[in-house]
Amino acid sequence: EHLQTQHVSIPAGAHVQYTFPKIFFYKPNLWWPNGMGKQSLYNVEITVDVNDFGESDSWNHHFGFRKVESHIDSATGGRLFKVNGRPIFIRGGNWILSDGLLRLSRKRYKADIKFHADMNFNMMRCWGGGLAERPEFYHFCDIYGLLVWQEFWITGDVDGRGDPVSNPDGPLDHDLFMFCARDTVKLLRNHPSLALWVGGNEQVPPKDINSALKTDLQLHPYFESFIHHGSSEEELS
Amino acid sequence: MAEVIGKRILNKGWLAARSSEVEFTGIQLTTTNPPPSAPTSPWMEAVVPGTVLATLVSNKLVPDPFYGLKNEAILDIADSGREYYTFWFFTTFECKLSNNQHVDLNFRAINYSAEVYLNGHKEVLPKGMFRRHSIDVTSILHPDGKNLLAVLVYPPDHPGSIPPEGGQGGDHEIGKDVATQYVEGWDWMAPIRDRNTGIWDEVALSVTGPVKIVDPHLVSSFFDNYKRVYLHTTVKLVNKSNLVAECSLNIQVGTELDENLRSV
Repeated sequence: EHLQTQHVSIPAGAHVQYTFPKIFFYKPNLWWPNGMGKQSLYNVEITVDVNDFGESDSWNHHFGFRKVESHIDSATGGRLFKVNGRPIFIRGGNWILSDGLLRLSRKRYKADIKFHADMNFNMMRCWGGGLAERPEFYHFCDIYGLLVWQEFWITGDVDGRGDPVSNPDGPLDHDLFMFCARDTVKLLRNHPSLALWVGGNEQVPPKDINSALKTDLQLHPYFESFIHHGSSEEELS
Repeated sequence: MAEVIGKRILNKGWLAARSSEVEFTGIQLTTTNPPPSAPTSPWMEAVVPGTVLATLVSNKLVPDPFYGLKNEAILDIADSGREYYTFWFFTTFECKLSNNQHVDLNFRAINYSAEVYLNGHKEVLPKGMFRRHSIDVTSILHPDGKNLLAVLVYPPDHPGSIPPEGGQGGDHEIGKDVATQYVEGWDWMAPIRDRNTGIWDEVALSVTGPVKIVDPHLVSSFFDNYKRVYLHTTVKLVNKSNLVAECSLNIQVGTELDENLRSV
């Protein structure tokens, strides 16, 4: 049941988007943050074989089944998280990058992130003035159960604050910002540790960027339908 | 022997040189006048992935900025000008394709923009620190020999300057670019002199057949208190050939048991 083959015909020179029929799992092992349970990971492998050629390309990724929810608590103003339906008390740390000269090795990421897990943390917040972290960072957060709060690149440098006063309208090229944001989401979106995208550090991005981010990152209508039309037993990814 | 389908990382054998000290163009560097394989000035061994400053530190041309106050001894880009931290990076690689194989040259991130030269062919990589670049180089590769790759990397457009008293984000100019902003210094960090200019993430070749898989998307949905779970998978497929491709598209989900064992 966890192995599926589909026939696809692709015109010459074409780019096509293909959605597999959904694959059913009965009680899969869930991915839990550090301290709440195991970080169960499945290996998803996709291959494409072409007639008269053989295997043309392959891709694989560790995937964890987990559902992350959060909302702003009206009483405290704080953000509350649930993972797989269970409330979680966030013990987080701020993160900028592993090395100011960007010598970002797997070995270094592994040591840094394991250290955070050993400190009993369950979340790392990637500050908006630093990096969109790399897949290797997320890989080890998947392995060690660190949820990631990833901010886009908006800080006091781009909001009209500071002395001298910064540009009040964000980066000069808003289209470039959005291109980078979309590409970054595609790079990182399959990691179970990725818990939350945030527009920037301690503020709201310029109106057009904020609006575009919210639109692009909203749930696909297919999954929205579970909310509006599903039975009470159905839950949302 | 033909290339194996898959990814090959190019992280070894890179050289670097300050652009103002190189007399050749990118076309010349990747055809008639490559740097010597044993680097002589102005060429030096480069740290890729890494920044220009990482390469300079590695070659002991500047002190390590993270020891004591040694960062003060490194020239800031505001004082030197952008050209001082504009660097060539150079490497060679072998890649022999069989019939109907294709190869992309992938940069997972460059800060801030670049010109890529491969065997005398030029490609301009647009601005932006947080974007991937993928170039189909199938028709550019030398079929039987060594391929020469040179990358001219430019710093951010607005590296800014650091006020004498330091402060949060220097003069904030870096925020005009889509780049990391701590590099002008912050309350917890001294300014990074090259503003993290460089090929700062993975460089790789990806060899495929006629059809390539791009950016799969995995999503799960949960029902009945997590008893019933579905995996939803979408992929983009690119047919690089000039014929219709009849494909078998396979997805397999297994449980990792150990390094090389899995159950299906």
